[in-house]
Amino acid sequence: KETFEGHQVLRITAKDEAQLALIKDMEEMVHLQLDFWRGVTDVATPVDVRVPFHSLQSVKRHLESLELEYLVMIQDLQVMLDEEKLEMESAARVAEPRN
Amino acid sequence: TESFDFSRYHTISEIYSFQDMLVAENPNLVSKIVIGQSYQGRPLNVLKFSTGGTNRPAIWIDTGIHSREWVTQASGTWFAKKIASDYGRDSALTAILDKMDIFVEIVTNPDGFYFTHNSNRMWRKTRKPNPGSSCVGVDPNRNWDAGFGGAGASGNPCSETYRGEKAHSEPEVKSIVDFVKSHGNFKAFVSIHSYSQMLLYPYGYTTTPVKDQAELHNLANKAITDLASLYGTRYRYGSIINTIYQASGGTIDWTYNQGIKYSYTFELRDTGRYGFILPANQIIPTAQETWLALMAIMDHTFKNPY
Repeated sequence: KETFEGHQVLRITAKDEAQLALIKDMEEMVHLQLDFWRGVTDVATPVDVRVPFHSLQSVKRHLESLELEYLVMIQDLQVMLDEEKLEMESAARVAEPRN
Repeated sequence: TESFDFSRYHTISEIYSFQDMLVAENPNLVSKIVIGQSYQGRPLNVLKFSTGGTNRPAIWIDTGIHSREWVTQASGTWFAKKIASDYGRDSALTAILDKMDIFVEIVTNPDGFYFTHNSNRMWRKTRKPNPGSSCVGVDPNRNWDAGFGGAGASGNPCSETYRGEKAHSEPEVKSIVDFVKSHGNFKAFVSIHSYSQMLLYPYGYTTTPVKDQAELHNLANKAITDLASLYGTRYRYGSIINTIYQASGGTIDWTYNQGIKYSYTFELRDTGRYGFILPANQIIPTAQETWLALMAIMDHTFKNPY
């Protein structure tokens, strides 16, 4: 089972078209294993990208070097997935007696 | 289905059971058609809502072609129940169903959906192995014969937007293609994704505007206005290539080129910061607001025969 411990989802905001192009370039950086949840569209729309733990430092350094603004949208993806799983399980337990 | 909990996420077997229950409860309205099998042999179920007649003009709705977009399968389940419940009660829907059929495919990528529950929550593609590569699966929204192989899709099997070896290589796609062609009378086709809050019409593979652009644009505006009336969720709208990015081999580009004028694709909500793991308490609000937009599209299709 694939887990996502330490993976973060970053929300990147471009100030202008030039910055947007820099984010677009990141889509080609295969070695970073980035997973674009919401890809590059326009300046008004932020880009969401899942970053594996092993790429986090490189990606953040890269963004900072290009003066690209970002915030951590999801701090630890696996924590959220675990919460979701628990929620599903507890809902299933509640549903059983009714059935 | 009265005890089905729409406010939580469900496994594929629970959704399959729901479909069978809905059919059993509404034998004069709902039937289940198996249009094919996924690569791993799961049935590709489509619920048909029909009040009679043969080969009536029809509306197609699919959810879950990208398996990790769980709010779409959950919304599709809600839509199915809503159609069954509202027939005979809601005058607009009743008028539509008295003249047209509605088809709903809730789990369009069942292998991927199963995989998201059991192995990798973030899985998006199909699960067919790619010869010569260790990477599995094809992006089923790049696998259609509409600008296939062009820009905006990848030829690398390890990419999330891998287009596949050839158009319609994926049984999940080919089954819809065959069904739509053999039916021959679809008038609207709505393919539902999440997230980023957009309502889009063709094209994605070319900047050439579709000949019905003005009408599709106005209808999209009406649909997103209706949608926003419930919770204020703001949507953007326009052609795929102008609103998101170039994407070749997409679903609704193919359906439009088949002559289905009212071809749309949704990106449902994430008003917050959850993306594909939108909390379950968002399912019903998402489905409710999307339903208003769907009704706008269905009603327009009904009132503007072609």
